[in-house]
Amino acid sequence: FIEFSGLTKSYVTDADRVDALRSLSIDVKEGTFLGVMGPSGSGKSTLLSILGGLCRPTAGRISVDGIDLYALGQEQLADFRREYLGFVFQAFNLVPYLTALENVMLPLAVKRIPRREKRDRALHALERVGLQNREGHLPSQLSGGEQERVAIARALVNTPPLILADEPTGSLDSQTSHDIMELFNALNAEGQTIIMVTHNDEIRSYFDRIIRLRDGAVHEDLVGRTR
Amino acid sequence: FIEFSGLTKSYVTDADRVDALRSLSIDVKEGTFLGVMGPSGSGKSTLLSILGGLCRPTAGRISVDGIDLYALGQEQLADFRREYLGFVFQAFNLVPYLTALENVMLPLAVKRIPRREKRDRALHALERVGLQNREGHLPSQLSGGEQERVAIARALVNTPPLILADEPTGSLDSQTSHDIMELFNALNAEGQTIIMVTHNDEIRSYFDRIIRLRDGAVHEDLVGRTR
Ligand SMILES: Nc1ncnc2c1ncn2[C@@H]1O[C@H](COP(=O)(O)OP(=O)(O)OP(=O)(O)O)[C@@H](O)[C@H]1O
Ligand SMILES: Nc1ncnc2c1ncn2[C@@H]1O[C@H](COP(=O)(O)OP(=O)(O)OP(=O)(O)O)[C@@H](O)[C@H]1O
Ligand SMILES: [Mg+2]
Ligand SMILES: [Mg+2]
Repeated sequence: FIEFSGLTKSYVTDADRVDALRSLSIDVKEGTFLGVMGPSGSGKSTLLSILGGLCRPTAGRISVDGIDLYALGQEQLADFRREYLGFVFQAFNLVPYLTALENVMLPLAVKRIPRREKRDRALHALERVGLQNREGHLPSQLSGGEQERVAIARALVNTPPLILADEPTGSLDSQTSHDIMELFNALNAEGQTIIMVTHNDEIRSYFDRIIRLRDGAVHEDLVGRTR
Repeated sequence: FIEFSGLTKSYVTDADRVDALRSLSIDVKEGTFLGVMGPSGSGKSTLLSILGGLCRPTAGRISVDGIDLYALGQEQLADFRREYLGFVFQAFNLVPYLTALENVMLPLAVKRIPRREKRDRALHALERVGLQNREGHLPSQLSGGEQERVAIARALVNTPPLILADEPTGSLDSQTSHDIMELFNALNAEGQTIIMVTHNDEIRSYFDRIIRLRDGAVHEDLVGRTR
């Protein structure tokens, strides 16, 4: 479903060059619940943004469902993201002047369904993350963990075939983290492929497979739920 | 050292009213390493921002080192923050157009010491969080955990008597979290009072005392390091 070979990313700033990813080659089957772990700075967010068509690799190829991502033009890449992806950003990236409900409705913006149904679907997504009673709040009127859950609801509202989540439990307490993992588990059981970056060891048992990065390379690749 | 009585905070939006803190009364001795825990939305960040003079309570009084915080004028409150506080924000709040080093130098801005010494102190603070080789990067050129550590270094560079840290390990892997907690431990041993909001159970043993909030009230108050 997802294949990358020789995937490399280097960032060049005035002062230095950072080799964030060093020639990664990985295959991910459809329907996998994949965990990506590793120390701060090991390249996890970089990998996810390349997978999400948000960051052009320095070298290497990546295809999702047979589509060579970076061979697409800008417009086609935007279409790809809209059709295939739900993305939970490490920094949430909520629109500050839209309410929680309006933020969750964003991925439905260009769908040709009635506005009323968009509202209902968004409200349902907010219920699934426990935030139906915060629908009218702006991001600045929400706690850290509430903003994170709005970002999660937004990624799910479109039921995309591929969910990329960058540390979706980073701002949540234990109990809420487990509720959220149960939600992702249910979506994975319904067929959605999920790639989740996390540094939370407590949730490891949810993954079918765990890839550990270190300094931009694969340090460990474990398959199988009995861990 | 810190005393609040009847501390209450209600947020009123168009749609509803949220009672974030309900009449809290707590005393914190100088030199304490206090952990504040509790579910998402229980009022932890609200408590911390009131303690930091950043958010006016709806009712109740709070004094730090004998100073009645909200009896001060705006200018005096700013002086108080500069003299007494190091604050690590849940969302980091780094200045986007300043490098990591310049961000860490900010609390030294109005100190009458030579610029060269400000640079040295800031570089030393970055070393303590393992980021000396990222000094020239802008926040957008740093990973999530690196931005978090720059925010921590900035809070420490002034060796303030009171450190308020809102989930300072939220974006860090286990190993880096422990390194950061060892750093806070060392500062506490040198006499700094530290109040840390966290949802990370793994680091509980570092605290002298743990207050658990639930729906804006104290649910549990545990003293003593043997837990
Ligand atoms: N400006 C605001 N306007 C309205 N409601 C607010 C505002 N800020 C916070 N709230 C609400 O107050 C409650 C407490 O918020 P607070 O940020 O203190 O929670 P928290 O314990 O830090 O949560 P988290 O662990 O998710 O960061 C939340 O339910 C939130 O929705
Ligand atoms: N735009 C950029 N310019 C320069 N260097 C960058 C840029 N973005 C990231 N980096 C560097 O690349 C490395 C990998 O970053 P990345 O965000 O992928 O790490 P990560 O594994 O997600 O870390 P964390 O767990 O802290 O979020 C980091 O060391 C970071 O400093
Ligand atoms: Mg990251
Ligand atoms: Mg908070």
